[in-house]
Parts: sequence; structure tokens; C-alpha cells
Amino acid sequence: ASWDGSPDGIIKSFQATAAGKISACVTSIRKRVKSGMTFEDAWELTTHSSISEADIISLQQRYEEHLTLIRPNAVGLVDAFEHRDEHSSISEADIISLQQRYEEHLTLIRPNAVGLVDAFEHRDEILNSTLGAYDGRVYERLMEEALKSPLNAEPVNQSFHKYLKPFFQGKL
Amino acid sequence: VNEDLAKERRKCNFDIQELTFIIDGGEKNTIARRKIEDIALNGGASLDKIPEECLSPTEKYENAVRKSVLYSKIVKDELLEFTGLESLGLNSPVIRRTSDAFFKDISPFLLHLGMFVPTIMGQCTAEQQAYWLPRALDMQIIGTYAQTELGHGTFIRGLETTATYDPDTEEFVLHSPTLTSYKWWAGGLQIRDKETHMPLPGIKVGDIGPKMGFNTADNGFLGFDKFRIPREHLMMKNAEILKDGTYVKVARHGKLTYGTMVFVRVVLVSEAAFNLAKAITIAVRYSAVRRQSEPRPGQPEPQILDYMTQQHKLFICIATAHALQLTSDWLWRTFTAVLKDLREGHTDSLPELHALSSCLKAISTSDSAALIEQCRLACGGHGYMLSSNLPFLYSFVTATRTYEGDYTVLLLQTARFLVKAWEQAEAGNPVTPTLSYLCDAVKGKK
Repeated sequence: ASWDGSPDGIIKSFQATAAGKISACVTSIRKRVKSGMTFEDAWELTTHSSISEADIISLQQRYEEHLTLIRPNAVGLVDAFEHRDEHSSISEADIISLQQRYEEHLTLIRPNAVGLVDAFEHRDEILNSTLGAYDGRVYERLMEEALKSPLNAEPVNQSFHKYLKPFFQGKL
Repeated sequence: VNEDLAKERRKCNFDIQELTFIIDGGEKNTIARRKIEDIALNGGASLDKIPEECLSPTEKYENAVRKSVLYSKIVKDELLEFTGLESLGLNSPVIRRTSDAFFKDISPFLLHLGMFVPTIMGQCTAEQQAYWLPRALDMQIIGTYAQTELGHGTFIRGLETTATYDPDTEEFVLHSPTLTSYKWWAGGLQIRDKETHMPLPGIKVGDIGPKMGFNTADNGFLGFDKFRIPREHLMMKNAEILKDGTYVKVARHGKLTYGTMVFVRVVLVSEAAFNLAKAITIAVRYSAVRRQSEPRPGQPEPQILDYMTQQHKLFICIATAHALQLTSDWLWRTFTAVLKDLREGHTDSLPELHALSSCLKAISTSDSAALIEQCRLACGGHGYMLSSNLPFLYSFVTATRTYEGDYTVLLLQTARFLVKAWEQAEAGNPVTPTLSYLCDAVKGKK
């Protein structure tokens, strides 16, 4: 596959990697079967090819959709860059170059980070989170929720009278 | 609104609405979703006086049942009136999304609507559907989905539970001969008396105890002591038992009987996307508000969102949430296309759908769980609070990695398909479009 560091190149490299892995699996299965192993036992060696396949489908869909719907953008690229680290076999120079581009894209996304998650339009009731509410009153909400804890219902919990006090007084 | 968050919104340089419309599948859908959410949530019925996490296990379950009933009433009385069942659909993303306002953990009705109803739709004959579906949709009955056994997996022929047909009474006699044959993880159990809710004679049911998540569903064990059910109650669309006990295989393709399972796996990709989107919304907003450290002496603490390490943690999650959503939309379109083919008698694409839904379910739920945990870590100690909702999201999604086909098992199923595809390509036969790259690889020996 031609590797040029572009998203299309990344997808092609994934396809090449997946094809290589499947090919290796088939070879391995055949070798093992030839040496007497059952066909079923040989399947155990094939999970990596499945992971690559899922990544390809996922990457391809997101890239194609990004192209047609949103325009090529930093979000899609960041995702593709992230994946290439994990599974693709590429050169050191490629990795250094991609790492630089990846970091540049993080900076590009930075101003839009909140907008990108606001776009999901998860209402506060659905998020159900002290940290994630739309108004960002994080600390106020944390405190409000903390005060609802049943342990705050009385100033001194009964465990003090039942256990701690006798313990302190050596009466246990 | 917190000033830092307000500033973030001011400097955003793209049209947020445009993206929302894309996520919802069009402006019309966004408008309808907002309206439905208003109807369901503005009455405040989803609110709890005491946080759910502060309740005992029994109180949590009782509260979830209370809210399930409330929510079902809202759906039946208000939402269906507004949209009509046709357009809303019981498994619609809006219903799923809105229900999260009611259930921090899980709805006790989830299995009924998520598995039982689709199974009736997929496995019952038209006559059986006419009898059971209205009752199930109207919540006159609540069904379960009892498959896994305590000591065994889901290999149907390897299970110990027996169902012996008695032609004299035209009944199946269900029996659990050993402890290991007890059904485990069944949900929303309803094999009980309609009035008193007492277990019927010959039925042993109970709760299996606290779990990592899913604690507000009536997940339980189920055993049969020669319990009898009528022959007509066997779902007979794909396999039939005649009155004399003769077994008739109706389905033209063996995998058709796995229809509900494939449907659920397809839906779970969307589930993974939705929950990751929630987690990253929480983590990004928090990271805009939270300030930390003093990188330059005398300067104020920066927003943690300004640190590249934080961006690395979070932006991958944003990208993946969008990616999973797009993948899920594509998988859903593929699923509906395959269903259309099946209705016309074509089963060629079924193995591919089975493989695709298997590997995408495995990867999306696994990635989503890992990234939700990354969101929690991105929120430091505050993310450890249950009130952040991040631990709930994690425990919920990590369950989806396990059920309806564990991660590794599903990858192995996909592997089987891939190896067969390679062999097809090697033999010069055509392969499915998603694997067309294999032909080039085989030719080029790369």
C-alpha cells in the first residue's frame, strides 16, 4: 500500500496490515492442521486480524462521513493518527512526522473542544453529572450533592456513641 | 454559567447546530428530539430527592421500578400521542436517550423492551405476534430473556436445561436437573402470578445479588421443576413443533434464529457511542472549569484543558465518540438492508452482517469502556465521585463488553469469517465489499 501519511494512506496501511495478519493466520492454521492440530484449535490465533478489520471499517466510515458531511477536519485526523500508533507497522520517520502532525491537530481542536461536546446536546438530566452540567457550576453542584448524603443528616453519627466513644474510653 | 465555560463557547469557530443536526440525522430529527425530551423531562418526574447512590440495594431497585412505571406512563400517555408509535418506535434513540434521565444505573424494563419485544418481533409467527406483541407493548406482561446457565455458556446444544414435549397435553416440560443448569442473569423476571407476583409452582426465582453495575434490574436466577408451558408458546417462526411432537425446521438459514442477537449487537455499537459521548461531555466541560498548577511563576493556574496531556486524553474520546456514532449509523443501514434482502429470500449477506456486528460490537464496547475510564482519570479525584456519573457510565458500558457475546468470543467468530474470506479470495471467488482489499492483497502477495 502507498503510504503518504494521509488519512487515505492510513486506511490503506490498515488494510495492508489486516490482509497481512489474515494471511499469516491462514498460513498458521494450515501449518498447524498439517502437523496434526484440529482445525478448531487453530482459530485461537486469529483475533488480531479481527481487531484490524473492525478498525478499518470504523476508520473508513468515519473518514468517508467526515469527507462528505463535515469536510476533512482535525477531529477525524486525530482519530486516525491515534489508531496508527497501535496496530500499524510503519517507519520511525513516519511515526515522528505523524506525532508532530497529531500534536498540531490537538492545538487546532483546542478552541472547539467545548463546542464539539455541546453539539451532542445531552441535557443535564441525561448527563446526571455534577462535573458535566451545561452551566459549569462544578464546585457548587459537588457541594449540593454532598450535602444530600445521609451521613450529613445528623451532626454526629450514632457510630460515635456506639463504638468510638467506648473505644476511646477503653470500655470496649 | 461559569465564566471559563462561557468564554470557551464564545471562541468556538464552527456552527455547533450544524454538527448537532448531523449527529441527529437531520434538522427535523433534532427538532423532534428536543420536543420529545421537553415532554419527558420538563415535569421533573426523573428527579430524585435522595441521590440514588445513597440508597440501599433494595431501595435502589424499588426506586427504579417506581421510575420505570412513571416513565412508561409518560411514553404511553404523552410521547406516543405526540409522535405515534410508527415514528417513535420503542427502541428509538430518543426513548433510549431520554430514559437515562430516569435511571442512573439501568431500567428494570430494559430487557423487556430491548430483548423480549424484539424477540417476539423476530421469532414469532404472525399469529403469535398478534397475540403477544400488543400485550408486551402495552406492558400488560413483562418478559425476560433467560439464556445463560450458571455453569455453562450459550452453546445451545450443550445446555443442561431440558424441555421435553408431552404430546398428551401438548405442553413442554421444562426442567433444571442440576444447580449448574439454573438460568443466570435473566432480567425483569415475570414468571410469576399475575396478581400476587408470587413465583408460580415449579418455578424458582430470585435475585443474584449486588453486581458491578446493573443493580436496579431484577437480574436473577431461574430454575424449573418440571414446569409446563403450552406448545403454542414456543416461538415458531423459524422452528416449529407439531402437535404430535414432530420438529419442523422453517428457517432457510440457520443464522436466522440469531436475529435478536444480531439486532442487539448492532444497537450496542450505538450504545457505546452514546455513553462515550456523555462521558466526554462531562470530562471536557470539567476540564474547561478546572484549573491546576503554576507552570509559570506568578501566573494564574491554567485551565487543565490547556495541557497537551489532557488534550491527548480527551480529544481522542471526542473523535472516537463521533466515529462510533458514524460507524453505528452505517451498521444500522447495513442491518436494515440485510433484513430487506432476507425478506426477499436472499441470505448471502447474513454471514457478513454477523461478522461485522460481532467485531464492531466487541471493539466499540471495549474502546468505549476504556475511554470512559480515561475520561474519569481526566477528572482526577472529582471523577471518582459517583455524582460525576463517570463510574456509572463505566460500569454500564463494561457490562456491554461482556454480555451478548464476550469480546474475545466475538473476535474469534469474526476471525472465522475473515479466514474463510481469505480462502475465497485465494480461490479467485468474489468477496464481500468490505473485504475487497483482500483480493488485491492475495494478488499482490503483500
